Amino acid sequence: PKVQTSHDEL
Amino acid sequence: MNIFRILGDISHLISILILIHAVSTTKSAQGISLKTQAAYVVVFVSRYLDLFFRYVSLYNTLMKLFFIVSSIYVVFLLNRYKKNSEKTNDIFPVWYLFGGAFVFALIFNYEFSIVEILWSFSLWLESVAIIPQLVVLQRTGEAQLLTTHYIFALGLYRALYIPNWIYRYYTEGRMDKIAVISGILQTIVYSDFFYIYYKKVVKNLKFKLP
Repeated sequence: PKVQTSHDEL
Repeated sequence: MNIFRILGDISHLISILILIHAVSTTKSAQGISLKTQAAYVVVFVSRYLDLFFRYVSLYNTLMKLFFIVSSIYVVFLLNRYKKNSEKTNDIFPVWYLFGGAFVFALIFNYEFSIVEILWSFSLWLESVAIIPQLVVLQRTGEAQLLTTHYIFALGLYRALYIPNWIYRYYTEGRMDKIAVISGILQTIVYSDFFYIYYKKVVKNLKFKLP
């Protein structure tokens, strides 16, 4: 799984 | 976008509307922690700095703007209705929460940059920001029903994000460790309140802390 995230949540 | 996340966001939105409704109809700030509300302003402003350089979706942008503007409005309302003569129960040393969140943000972040550190800081601060409010609730002993509904809806929001993260892990292979761990911490902070809320409110009794 990707560990880095896109911060697309609130 | 899955059902847990939408319900979580809606419950977050509703919690703020309940709070604004409660304060403006009673014209009183009693029972509401100004410290907790001021912390939420810091949470949203430090987390949503990416409004300036990252576009996710119209939904995402509008919600971010709503949370920033409404949290500032709530602080404005509380200041307006706060009576100086009232004995304050808002006594929690909130700077410990800010300091702790900042230290955690320096240790746990995805990149050692100002924006990423502030993003992580906002998550840790949010996870504990309700504590001054819970202290007020405990010291007051009895709270208005609307206040307890507000805290419940607010707690429900992060709790609903947990199944959302599990869902996203299996469908997208996505795993945001900082959000997940701080989110679980936030839900644990609420757990005692959830239990009392269930016992007193769901069973239709007067809300009273021991």
